[in-house]
Amino acid sequence: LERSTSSFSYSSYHTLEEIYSWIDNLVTEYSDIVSKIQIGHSFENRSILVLKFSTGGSQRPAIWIDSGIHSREWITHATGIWTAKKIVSEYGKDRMLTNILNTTDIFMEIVSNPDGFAFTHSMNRLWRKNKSNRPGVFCLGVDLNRNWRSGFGGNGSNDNPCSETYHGPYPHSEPEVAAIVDFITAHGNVKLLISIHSYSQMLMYPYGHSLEPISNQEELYSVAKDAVQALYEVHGIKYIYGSISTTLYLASGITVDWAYDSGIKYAFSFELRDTGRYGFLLPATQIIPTAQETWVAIRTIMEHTQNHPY
Amino acid sequence: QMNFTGDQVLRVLAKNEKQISLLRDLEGLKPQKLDFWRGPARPNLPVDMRVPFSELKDVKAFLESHGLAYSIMIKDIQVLLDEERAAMAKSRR
Repeated sequence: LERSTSSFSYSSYHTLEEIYSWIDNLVTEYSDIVSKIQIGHSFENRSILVLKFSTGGSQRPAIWIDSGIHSREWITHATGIWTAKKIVSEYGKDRMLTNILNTTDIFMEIVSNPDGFAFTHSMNRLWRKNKSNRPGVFCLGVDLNRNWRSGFGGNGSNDNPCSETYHGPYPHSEPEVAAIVDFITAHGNVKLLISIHSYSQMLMYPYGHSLEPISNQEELYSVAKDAVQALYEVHGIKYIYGSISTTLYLASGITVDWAYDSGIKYAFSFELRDTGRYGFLLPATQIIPTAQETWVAIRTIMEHTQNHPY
Repeated sequence: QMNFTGDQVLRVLAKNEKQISLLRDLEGLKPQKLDFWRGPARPNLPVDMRVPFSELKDVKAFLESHGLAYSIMIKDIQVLLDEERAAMAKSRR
């Protein structure tokens, strides 16, 4: 296992063990700004870890970023790792980020579906769901992005346990979702939530479960537009943007709808690269360019959130 | 490790809502066989589906018989998976 974050290869994919070891190294090397929190256990009893970037204070407003909720979307974990390293490296240098961290905490959950992720390395690279099973149910796993309370069980989700979009027996039934819900609800002061998926180059905001526009539609549309433009200027990758139900399709029981309904006004979901050749099997050579462009978009959204407190 | 030798990812460009609905029907015709990487959404967005080798002939016949234009995005998934594993091993070394 790597023994420091500087010898860790950010341009290759890693196993769960390597990522968890890297997390411990990051916390050790940058203990003044980042710590590790365990927010729960997965269905197969793996630790669910969150990095907390903070310069102190108490009950500060916070930003939540998660990646990897669909386990086969490896580019999202890799982008999360690169982004976490970027944050600790840029604090004190990047004025905007430094301002944010002087008043706001950032929470990052890099592997939101550890069981599924381990399974993509051990048995099935194309596994998407978690690994829960219930008596009498033949198929494994729930789609963790269909298990959230808002719109649960509606269009764009499936009640068939063998489906890739199976929503699970009831809202928040999955420990991986319940851990985030409990953490964010207990914190009570999260102002921005970003959920990172792949692929298809999209930046979206609520709702997924309904075609009804949210009350902050115009503002979130404008933020998405700015973020996508900033992302394009890095490597020329074009994104489309808008609400999930109008940009992509109806999808119910998803993270950002729950976040928005829980009072988190700024809630966005990324669909990162591929540009149409590799799908979920994006070559590792594209990790760093993808992370670079994604960071600029995330930074744009964070800056807007910082400048528009609520 | 599951082996995906011969499995392909087809990229389908549906021209209209009718063709989108046909793709949704196809999913129903082939339960647990087709794995939509990009699900049927709207005409201007491509639909990517992983088709197991054993289903390729049927699925391509269905697409062609309904005038659904498609291309082969990934010709053999296992080749990419092997490359991915080799890249990880090389990086680890």
